[in-house]
Amino acid sequence: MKSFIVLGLGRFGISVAQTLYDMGYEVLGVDADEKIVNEYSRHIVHTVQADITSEEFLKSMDIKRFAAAVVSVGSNIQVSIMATVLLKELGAKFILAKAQDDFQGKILQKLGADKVILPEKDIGIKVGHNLAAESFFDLVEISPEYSITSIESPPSWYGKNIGQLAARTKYGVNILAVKCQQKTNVMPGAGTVIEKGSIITVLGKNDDLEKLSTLE
Amino acid sequence: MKSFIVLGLGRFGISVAQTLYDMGYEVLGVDADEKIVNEYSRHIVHTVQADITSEEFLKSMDIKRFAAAVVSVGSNIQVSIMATVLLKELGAKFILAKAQDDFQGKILQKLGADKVILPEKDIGIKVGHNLAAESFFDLVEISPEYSITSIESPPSWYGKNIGQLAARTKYGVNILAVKCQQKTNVMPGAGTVIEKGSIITVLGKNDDLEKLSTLE
Ligand SMILES: Nc1ncnc2c1ncn2[C@@H]1O[C@H](COP(=O)(O)OP(=O)(O)OP(=O)(O)O)[C@@H](O)[C@H]1O
Ligand SMILES: Nc1ncnc2c1ncn2[C@@H]1O[C@H](COP(=O)(O)OP(=O)(O)OP(=O)(O)O)[C@@H](O)[C@H]1O
Repeated sequence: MKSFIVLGLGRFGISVAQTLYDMGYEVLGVDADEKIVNEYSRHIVHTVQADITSEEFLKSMDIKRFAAAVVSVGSNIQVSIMATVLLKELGAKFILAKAQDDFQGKILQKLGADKVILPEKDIGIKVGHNLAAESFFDLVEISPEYSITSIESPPSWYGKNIGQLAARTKYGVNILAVKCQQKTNVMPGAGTVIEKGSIITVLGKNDDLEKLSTLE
Repeated sequence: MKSFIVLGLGRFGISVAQTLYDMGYEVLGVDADEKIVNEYSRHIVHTVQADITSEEFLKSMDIKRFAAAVVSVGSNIQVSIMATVLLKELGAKFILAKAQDDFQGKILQKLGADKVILPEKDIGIKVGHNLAAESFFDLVEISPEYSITSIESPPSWYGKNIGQLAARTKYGVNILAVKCQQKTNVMPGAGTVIEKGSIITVLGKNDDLEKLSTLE
């Protein structure tokens, strides 16, 4: 059972902690603010009040037992720098750090962060792609040329089944899932019928996905 | 050619604007700060200095011509509320607004925002899933049971081709792409060989993906 330590329970930190906790993983949340520590003990159970830049505290945590350590204090570069350096020295397996801008991110990576997150920038890129995809569903880039996205079924597909559509041959896309009335059919068989209102998850070249989203 | 208007060029706003601009879409960036307007005119070309809460300004923008309007001023709820309400009245096709917390997000949705983004919270959820996925690559949930993730090729797969692996029959997963030395082969043919160090993007049930990531 993997366990994680989250240092700093701001909006980003608590979101990571809560997500992991809800998935069933063991999470330890750390914050200097007593009110926050008490508030979140009802949500992720294991919280402790401490200064994340304290070497003594971090040494007492047996950092090596965590699959990853998340440094989620973005507004104070000194705090995140110190915590990152200490975690690296204590042999943390994987350090993920939140940063406010590219420069801060570079510094943290040079000092040992394995991955740096810039929330506003990273989500901005995702949102930009979603808006362009016209369907406002998740768009995942598989490679510079290919992506996975969800589109509303083109009207000309209503009543046809996967076999008849021959999507790969005719449209160059691979149909990964068909969602109809809240029910999602993943890796659908050839007999699966597309209905009005179906949401189709497809994989293909960006140009082909663009063409498909404008198909009548 | 779709065009977008981004109101507020903070880190989130400029990231959305830059992403859309780099994809070839027409973007208009608006900010009250002259320095920012000049700075970004070199990056997204069309920027204008204005107060996004000014009804006169928004009326002069012919808001209906934009595929979407992004309200990206998160720190001042009054500004984002006013801008959202005005955009709704002017018939904006799609309003995406940035919010600082769930409560602010609810208010904006009630006032007309079609989609609300909470950067720290939304990216925290994504990061939580990536950390749990063990491979720290993108994990996309297709449905409550199925996800798409990238894993390092299991050693027992080295030297085998896609046809020999029969991944769907043997492991219950659909191989969507194989990345070898920076080169990504999407919708790989049966003859594609898996090499040491290959990164494989797979679709399957969460339990099957978990088993695969621990395969020898
Ligand atoms: N030295 C420290 N030791 C422990 N906790 C700290 C320390 N410094 C800050 N914190 C805590 O980290 C949390 C996040 O800090 P802060 O709000 O400065 O970062 P942020 O990156 O702006 O947060 P958010 O994720 O909400 O954007 C706060 O709850 C704060 O109490
Ligand atoms: N009424 C307004 N009209 C036009 N621009 C504005 C207005 N209010 C704020 N801005 C601009 O919006 C930008 C973002 O504002 P602010 O920093 O308050 O939001 P933020 O959500 O914290 O940004 P970030 O995306 O960096 O987190 C700033 O560049 C600011 O000049």
